[in-house]
Amino acid sequence: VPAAPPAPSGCDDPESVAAAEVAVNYINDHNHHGYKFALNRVKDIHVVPQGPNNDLIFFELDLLETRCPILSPTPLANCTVRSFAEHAVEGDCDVKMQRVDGTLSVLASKCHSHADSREDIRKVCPECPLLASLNNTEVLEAVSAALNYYNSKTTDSYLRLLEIGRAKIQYHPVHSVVAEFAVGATNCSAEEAKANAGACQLLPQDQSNFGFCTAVMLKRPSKDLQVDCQLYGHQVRAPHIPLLSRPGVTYVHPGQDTS
Amino acid sequence: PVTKGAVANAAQHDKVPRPVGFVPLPPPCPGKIRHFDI
Repeated sequence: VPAAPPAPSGCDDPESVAAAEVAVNYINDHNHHGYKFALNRVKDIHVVPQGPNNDLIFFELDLLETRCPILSPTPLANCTVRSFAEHAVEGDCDVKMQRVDGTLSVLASKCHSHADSREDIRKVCPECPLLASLNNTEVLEAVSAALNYYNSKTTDSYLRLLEIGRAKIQYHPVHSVVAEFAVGATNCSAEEAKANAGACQLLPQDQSNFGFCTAVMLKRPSKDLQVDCQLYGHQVRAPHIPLLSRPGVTYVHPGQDTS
Repeated sequence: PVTKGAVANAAQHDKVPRPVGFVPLPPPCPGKIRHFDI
């Protein structure tokens, strides 16, 4: 029987990093809201031997939000971490793992996410947009209008809002709202939904029935609405309604806890 | 056994220039920041 590899001790030891990556995958697999998170730093690690080839591992991990919605089929390795200027969101996680004969398993995890402070961003980037509250009236108005607009143009399934992921509002030089939101396909066509949208039911919670949209609503000086949705069950974006070349600004994101 | 002379020698040894390519070991924790700190 080959001997198990030595217990991890340093935060950047290959064994520690490998275990941390298992933990991050576990956290993403068990989170059903927002975006996937990527490892930014192994903050601390404690190994408690339980017996021969049997250790408990306690991690403190710093994660960063990526651009991949949690329902996206894109592997985490291909997800881009949001930049500091996008108003980054950090996740602080405590994870308890067990390693028996070299096999890792997560026993428990507890995470808290929070957006970077507005002051931090303002210091280095006064013009950078900041997160807006997800229940902001302008945000809700933009999401509702965008989804209605999309449903009025598509010949596919009627889409229903699942959750708003991020939103930002810019006031200068153009007053605009940019929102990102997850959608689910229903058992109605968009045409059928015109008669009674309330009767439309979300299709089974298969990844192919989910999608993600980005909406840009210009409010002043001119009014305009553009929406782009990607349905994960589709290989192409349909209908494609191009976004502004440079979407607008501002965000605020509530903290999120998972365990 | 550590003697006064040995300590003095060790101190002296620390002043010897480190060989080219010498990389001091990083502290065990926290680990490196992969993207940026917030």
